[in-house]
Amino acid sequence: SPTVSMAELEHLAQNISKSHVETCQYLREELQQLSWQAFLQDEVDGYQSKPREVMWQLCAIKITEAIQYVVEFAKRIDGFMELCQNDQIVLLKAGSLEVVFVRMCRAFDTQNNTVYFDGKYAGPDVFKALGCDDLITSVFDFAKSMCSLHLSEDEIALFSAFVLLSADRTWLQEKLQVEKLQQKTQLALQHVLQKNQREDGILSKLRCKVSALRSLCARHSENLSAFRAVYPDIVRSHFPPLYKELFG
Amino acid sequence: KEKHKILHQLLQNSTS
Repeated sequence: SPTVSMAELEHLAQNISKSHVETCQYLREELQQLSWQAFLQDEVDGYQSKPREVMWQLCAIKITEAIQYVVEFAKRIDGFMELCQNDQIVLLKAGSLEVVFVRMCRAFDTQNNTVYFDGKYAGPDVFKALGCDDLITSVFDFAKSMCSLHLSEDEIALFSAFVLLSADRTWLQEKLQVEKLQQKTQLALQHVLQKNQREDGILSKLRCKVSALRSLCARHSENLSAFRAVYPDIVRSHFPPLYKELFG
Repeated sequence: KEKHKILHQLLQNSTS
C-alpha cells in the first residue's frame, strides 16, 4: 500500500468529486425535480410496440451518450491521463459501462421503480421490446440496491473512480501504475466515508457492488451478442460507432 | 489504434 499523506488524500478526493460534478450529465436536483414525470400508459405502449431493433438502437444511443460523460470524468481524474494510452483505453472499455450503472442510481426513483430515460421516468416495462427482461430486471435491482446505500455525491464520485481504475482488467500494460492509482483512490474513498461518518460495513457492501457490476456488464455483452447474431446489419449501420468500439 | 479511433479522439480532445 502506498504511503499517502492526509493532504494528498484530501486533494485527490476533491479532484474526483469535482470531476464527477463537472461531468455528471444531469444534476441531482434536476433529476429529483423530474421524478414525478413518469411515462404515461400510452407512451409506455409506444415503447413496447417499437420493433426490437429500434429500441436497441435507442438504448445504444442513450448508453453511448452517458459513456461520453464518463470518458470526460476519467480524463479529469488526477493521474488517469498519465497512464499509457493502451491502459486508458483498456480501463474505459472495461469500466465505462460499469460507471454508467453506478451513476444510474442518481437517476433512479426507488418508490416507483423507475429510471430517467429519454426525457421521463421509465419502469422496466418500457424496455420490454428489447427482449432481454432478465438483464433489465438485474439493472433495476442493481440500481435499487445501490440506492439503498444512500451514497452522497462525493461517495458516488469516489466509488466510480475506484471502479474505473480497476487494476485487474485484462490487457493492462502498466498494471503497477494502475494499481497505485486504484489504491490511492480506495484510500481517498475510505477517507471520505470516514469523514461522512458512514458505518463500518459500507466498504464491504461497495465491494459486493463491484462484482455485481461485472456480472451486469457480462450480461449486457451476452445480450448484445445474441442481438447482433439476429440483426448484424442494424448493429453495423445504425449503432453509434463508439458503442461498437467499446462492445464490439 | 485504428480499432479504437473514437476513444483515442475523445481522450486526445482537450477537456472543455
